[in-house]
Amino acid sequence: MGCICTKQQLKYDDPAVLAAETCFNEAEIEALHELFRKLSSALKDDGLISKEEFQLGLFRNSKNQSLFSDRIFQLLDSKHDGVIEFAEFVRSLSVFHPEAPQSDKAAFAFKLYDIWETGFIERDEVKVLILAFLDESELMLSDDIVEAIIDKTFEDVDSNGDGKIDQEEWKEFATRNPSLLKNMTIPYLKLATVLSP
Amino acid sequence: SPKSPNLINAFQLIGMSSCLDLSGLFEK
Repeated sequence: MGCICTKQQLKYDDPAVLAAETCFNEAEIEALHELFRKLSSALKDDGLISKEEFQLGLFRNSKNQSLFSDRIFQLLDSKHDGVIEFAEFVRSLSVFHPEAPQSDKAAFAFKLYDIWETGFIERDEVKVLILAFLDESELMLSDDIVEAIIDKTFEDVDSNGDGKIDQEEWKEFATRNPSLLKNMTIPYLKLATVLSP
Repeated sequence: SPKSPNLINAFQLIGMSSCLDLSGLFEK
């Protein structure tokens, strides 16, 4: 039994399998492994990226939290066990590859903004997102302006007017406004092979 | 027709910001 589990683990992490299932080629996966090794050994050399190591890699500071980095960590941690393992890292980062389908990027962004994971983006979630954006950007806006931005958002996206944004409405809006998904592409990933020392 | 043509919507605001920028992970 142990032998079978080991084989499954090897297969799950195997660069050829990951290459077949993601936008990366095997050489890029090897380069990502170097990056993963660096990130996952920053605080504890255990082959797993903790939230603190993720924040350290992202901000150069393990205490520098943000709603957006928390949400990305939660989505990268697809097994929800509080750490990111290599296969999760590669599979999740694939959506940020320049050649990943726009529909996959839109679906990932929807999950990111659906903070409470209800399957819809609701007014309260949009408000939390705006306030987090203002906080991170060190900007201040009056509550009236924030409410007006929320109204505008729902005018633009909530096409059936039910007060919440579903995946179809989001997909339609993102297709009409591809700049919304700009942050869903990491140009570095196309150059992953040169990241390897 | 839109009632607030001069306002930006929340997703455009966040999409243009660096809030979701993951490039820090790749910089040495």
